[in-house]
Amino acid sequence: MLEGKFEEASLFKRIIDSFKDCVQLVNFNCNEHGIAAQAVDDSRVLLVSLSIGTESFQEFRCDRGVTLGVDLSSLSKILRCGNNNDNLTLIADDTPDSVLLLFEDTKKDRISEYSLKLMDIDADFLDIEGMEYDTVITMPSAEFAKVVRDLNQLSDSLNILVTKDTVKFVAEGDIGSGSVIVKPHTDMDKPQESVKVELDKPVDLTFGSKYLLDIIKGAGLSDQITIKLSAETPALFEFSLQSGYLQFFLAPKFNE
Amino acid sequence: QTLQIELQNYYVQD
Repeated sequence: MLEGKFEEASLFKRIIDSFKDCVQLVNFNCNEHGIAAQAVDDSRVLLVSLSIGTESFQEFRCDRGVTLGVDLSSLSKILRCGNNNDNLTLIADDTPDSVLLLFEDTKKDRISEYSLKLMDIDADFLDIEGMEYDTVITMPSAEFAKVVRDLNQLSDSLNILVTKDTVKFVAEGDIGSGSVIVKPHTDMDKPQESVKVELDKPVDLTFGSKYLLDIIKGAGLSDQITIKLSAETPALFEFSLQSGYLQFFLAPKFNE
Repeated sequence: QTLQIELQNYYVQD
């Protein structure tokens, strides 16, 4: 049986909002470590990997593994029914055909209960563990989101070039071109504003802007984004949770 | 012209 209580429904809402636009059908695998999910978008270019550790819950128990096959658009409809600062408890039995969502208003005495029908989702599971990366960039997620939104106006591709001293984002399109250079620095007063670059090998990669626009929807989850790049494997964009993470794996584009 | 690569070019299915 699964029983997971979020202190605030807003956390689960923000997590789901961060990837509901790029994947629709998702198996949530629940066990004693928390809730995890992996899903690939229809074009098979972007993979989402989610882990919500038990520390993200106010209370959590799951004695036996349970899989919840969920249509995210349906889940979103139900999540909109609860208030952000309600407690939210997810409840499912060991072989569930539905999951119960219980919203409790802690100030008034209102309890709302919704049942979401589950689906049998036949999804491939890709082995994404153990990849090596040439460079790891950590920067403010809001700053990365702005770069992606700004340069998306010029081109449907975004080129990311990383050297020891700089991260350069470049877009070249029909109306013109644009670039943004971000340099590593440490902000002692606001560490979350810092930019850090670890580099084994310089990197020059191109990604589809439309996928990056999906990825930056995770920026509300974490002040910082970690970007891991390699010429040999898809890029990894990671937002940390208090316990767990939301990761996006994005395959690159190449010049023909 | 750029070519979008798919994930299965990199990952094996578990």
